[in-house]
Amino acid sequence: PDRIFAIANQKGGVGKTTTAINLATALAATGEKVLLIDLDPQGNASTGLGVPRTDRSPGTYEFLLGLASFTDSVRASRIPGLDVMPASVELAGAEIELIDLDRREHRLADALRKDPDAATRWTTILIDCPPSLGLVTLNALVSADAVLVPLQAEFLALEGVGALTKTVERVKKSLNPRLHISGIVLTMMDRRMTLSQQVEADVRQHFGTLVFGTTVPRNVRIAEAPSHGLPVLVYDHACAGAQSYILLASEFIRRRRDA
Amino acid sequence: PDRIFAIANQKGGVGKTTTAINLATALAATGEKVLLIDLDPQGNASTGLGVPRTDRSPGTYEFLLGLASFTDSVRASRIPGLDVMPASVELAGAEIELIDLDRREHRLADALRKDPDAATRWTTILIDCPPSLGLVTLNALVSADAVLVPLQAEFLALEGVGALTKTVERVKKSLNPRLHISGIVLTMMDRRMTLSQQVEADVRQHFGTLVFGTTVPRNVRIAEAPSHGLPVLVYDHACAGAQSYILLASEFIRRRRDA
Ligand SMILES: Nc1ncnc2c1ncn2[C@@H]1O[C@H](COP(=O)(O)OP(=O)(O)OP(=O)(O)O)[C@@H](O)[C@H]1O
Ligand SMILES: Nc1ncnc2c1ncn2[C@@H]1O[C@H](COP(=O)(O)OP(=O)(O)OP(=O)(O)O)[C@@H](O)[C@H]1O
Ligand SMILES: [Mg+2]
Ligand SMILES: [Mg+2]
Repeated sequence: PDRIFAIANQKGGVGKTTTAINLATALAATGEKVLLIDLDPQGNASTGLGVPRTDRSPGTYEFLLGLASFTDSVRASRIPGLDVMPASVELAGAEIELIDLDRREHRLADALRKDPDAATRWTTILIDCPPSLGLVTLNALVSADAVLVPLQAEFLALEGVGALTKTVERVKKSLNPRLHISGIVLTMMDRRMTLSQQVEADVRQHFGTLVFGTTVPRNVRIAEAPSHGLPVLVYDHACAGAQSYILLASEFIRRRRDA
Repeated sequence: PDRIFAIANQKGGVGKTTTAINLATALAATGEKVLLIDLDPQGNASTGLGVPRTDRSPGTYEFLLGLASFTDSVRASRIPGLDVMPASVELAGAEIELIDLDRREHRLADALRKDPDAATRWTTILIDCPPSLGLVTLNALVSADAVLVPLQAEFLALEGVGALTKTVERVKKSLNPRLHISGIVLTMMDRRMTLSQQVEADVRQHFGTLVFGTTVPRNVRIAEAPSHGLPVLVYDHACAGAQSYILLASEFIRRRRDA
């Protein structure tokens, strides 16, 4: 079954980081060994898991450029069973620094494969991507078995899905033949709003069973959690946001088993 | 007074495009001649102004790479007094294609300066930036007199402001000495939520008068407008979202006059 997932969408602010953190936490809670790789120079996934700004090197930047080993770049998070490879601001420079390197799209994939430890230590690896389709995101798509696409239930976000599916197809053809879209998750859904309902209807009509049955509601506790350095699953387990991510994780496990 | 503004923030989904479209529309409504340059490969500003996908070339991509003249790359929008330079998907390739070019950070600035028409035809030029601090955004920062920063009233968005102000300082020192941050606009404010109130208090304490007095409320009519290819100012003039952008435009004009 698929083991490495890129959480990607070039549209900004659609819930990539929130989905990466909470899906990782929920999977760890079921006893899986999970690694979350933060590939976004903003470092929001590192913040959301409580990794201090002063403890982010070596991290993804060093690992991608071959400056640090896998073991040195990974740390335990506050969540049992969940490790994190944090992102520091230096990662912003990677987009340009990778250009002149050999196998520039394969750096992450080669580094993950080189380390015998990586193949067995974690049952699932999630990669949180920045809001772009540049070389850093390309590295995630080349490393991954599958792409999970968080999609905000709004018109502008819907517009960008075509460009993403085209990019996945291009990567599949030329760089990573096993890559496919494992699923689309509707986020920030507000069922009272006709806009959310319309977008949901459009997406389900267009993408069918690719769209998870579980949707994530807009819920302020989700937006509050990162300021405490905690996933919402830990910050407020009983809230609607946390409950939806628990349901999402069980659907994720079921879909992966049946794939 | 400042004439060219980059609407920038590397955090995704904070309201850059929405602010660029509606501020441009409101300024045009006061009789100014405005140009909106869409520098985001997603082309959301072009969509929000109703430019069909089939009418986006030549646009920003061709202009940036010197493949088309200024006049050919600009079109009238549906809004009187507002012209637009649209973005097509090809722009996604610009991040890599610019790398090997001479004066790669200055391409947009040089092209704007080269055309005598540009200096007089528009009283204000707004540049909608993608959610990153790569070469395309750098081109906007080198061309601009000032940066307007839309800031979502949420914790993760607040985190990224430091990286943006550092980048602006770096560009000011090495590439564009006139660049400065003209203001920070709080977007998607929900006054009922303590999170929004806390972020607003933090931002005003930290940035003082740099923060616009006008804030933009979260308002579903704003999210509906792009599906009609219209700015919310035209789609639903009386709604709270549209009214806040009218107030924002008058504060923008006042601040620019008094600067
Ligand atoms: N379901 C939700 N309800 C309410 N707020 C949410 C929800 N999901 C995410 N948020 C908040 O919305 C903002 C954007 O979410 P997030 O940062 O996860 O998106 P992203 O796609 O990772 O953004 P970027 O493109 O910048 O990487 C954050 O402030 C987050 O806390
Ligand atoms: N004040 C608001 N109230 C409600 N929805 C809003 C508001 N401002 C923007 N939106 C919606 O939120 C989403 C994000 O806004 P927008 O696309 O303008 O942000 P952006 O910063 O340009 O995103 P990106 O980083 O992808 O370029 C859009 O669907 C938009 O319609
Ligand atoms: Mg993110
Ligand atoms: Mg935008």
